[in-house]
Amino acid sequence: SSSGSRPQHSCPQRRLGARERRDMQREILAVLGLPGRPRLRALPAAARLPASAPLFMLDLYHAMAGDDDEDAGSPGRRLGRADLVMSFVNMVERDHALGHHEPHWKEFRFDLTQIPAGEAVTAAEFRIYKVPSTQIFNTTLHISVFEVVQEHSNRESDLFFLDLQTLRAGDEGWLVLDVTAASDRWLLSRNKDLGLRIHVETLDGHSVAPGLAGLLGRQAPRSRQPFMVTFFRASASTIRAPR
Amino acid sequence: AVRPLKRRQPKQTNELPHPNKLPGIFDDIHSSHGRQVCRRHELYVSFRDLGWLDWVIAPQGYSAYYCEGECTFPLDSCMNATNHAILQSLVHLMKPDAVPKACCAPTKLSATSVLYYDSSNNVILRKHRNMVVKACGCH
Repeated sequence: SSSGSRPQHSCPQRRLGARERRDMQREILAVLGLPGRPRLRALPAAARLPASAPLFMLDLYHAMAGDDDEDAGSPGRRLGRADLVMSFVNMVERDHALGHHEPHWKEFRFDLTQIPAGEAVTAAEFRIYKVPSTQIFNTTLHISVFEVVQEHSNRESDLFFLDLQTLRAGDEGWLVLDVTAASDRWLLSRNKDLGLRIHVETLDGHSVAPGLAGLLGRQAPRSRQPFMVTFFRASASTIRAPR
Repeated sequence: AVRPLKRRQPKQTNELPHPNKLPGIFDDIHSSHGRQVCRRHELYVSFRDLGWLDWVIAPQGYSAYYCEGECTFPLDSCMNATNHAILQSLVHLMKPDAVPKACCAPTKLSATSVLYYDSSNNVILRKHRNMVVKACGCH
C-alpha cells in the first residue's frame, strides 16, 4: 500500500547501489511533481503540525489514499476528481469592527501566487472557526462572505457576494463558506492577493462585529486558525521522457 | 567413428518476437543472446532516506516497482516502472502491430498521493492517477 507499510516481497529484489537508488527515487519523485525540495521558512516541524490547515489536509490525504481504485465512490463531495488540493493560510487580517461605525467586517488576504499554471479549479472554500458568542445570546446570525474585487482610497471597496450561512450565536465549530465563484477572477490576476471579507448581521439587519459573534481570526489557537482550501483538476498528465 | 550430431543454432532473426512468445519469468531466464530477461523489482521510495521528511507530511515513503533486465521493447532502455508503465502502454496503443506489449506491461496501476508543504508553508495534496505499477506482465 502506498501508506508506507511495506508489502511482502513478491519477487527477488536486487539491491540498488546508494547512488542508483537515490537517482531512481529522485526520478520517481520528480514524476510525482516533487521536483525539488523547497526551502521552508524556519518553522519547526512540530510547531507546524497542530495548525488547522495541515490537520484538515491530512484528513483529505487519508480520504484520497483510501479511494485507490477510481470507482470506489468519492470519499468526499469536494474531493471528487481533484488531483491537486492546496490550502492557503491567510497573510493579512484587517478588522473593521470595534470602535468603527457600521458595517463591521473582518477581511482576510491570501497569497495565491503558488497556484500552478494550467490548473482548473473545481471547488474552493474558506474555513473559519466559530466559538459560542459571549456577547450575543439566542440570536440568529447571517454570516456572508464577499470577494474584495477592487479597493478605492476614497470610497468603499467593490465587493462580489460569494456565500451566506445562517446559524445561532451559540453555535460552535468550523464554518465552511463556498468561495468557488471567486476562482475565475483570481486565476486571471495571479499576482493580486485574494481578499475575502466577512460580514455578520442579525435577522433585523444590524451589523455585528465578527469577533463578537465568535468568529476566530489569527489570534486563535493554531489548530483553529482560518484558512482557505482549493481543489484543482489537472488538465495535462505529466509524462517524463525516458532516460 | 560416429560424429556427434551438431546442435542446430537458432537462426538469428531481427524480427521482434511475437508477443505471445515473450519469455516469462519461469522460462529460462537467459534468452538466446545471453541477456537477462526483464524482471520486476520493488523499490521502496523513502522520503526519510532523502531527508525530505520535514516538508513531506504524508506518506513516509511508498512502494514503487521497476523493471530491470532486457526488455524486448524496441526502446531497449531500462526505465523505472512508472515511466515504463505509461510510456510503453501509450506506444503500444499507437502502434499495436509494430510495438508489441512488453513483458512487463502493467496489468494493474494505482494512484499515489503525497501531502507536503510548499515554500510558502501552504499545504499541498497532490494525487497522481495510474502512476504506480501494482502488478505487471512479468509474472
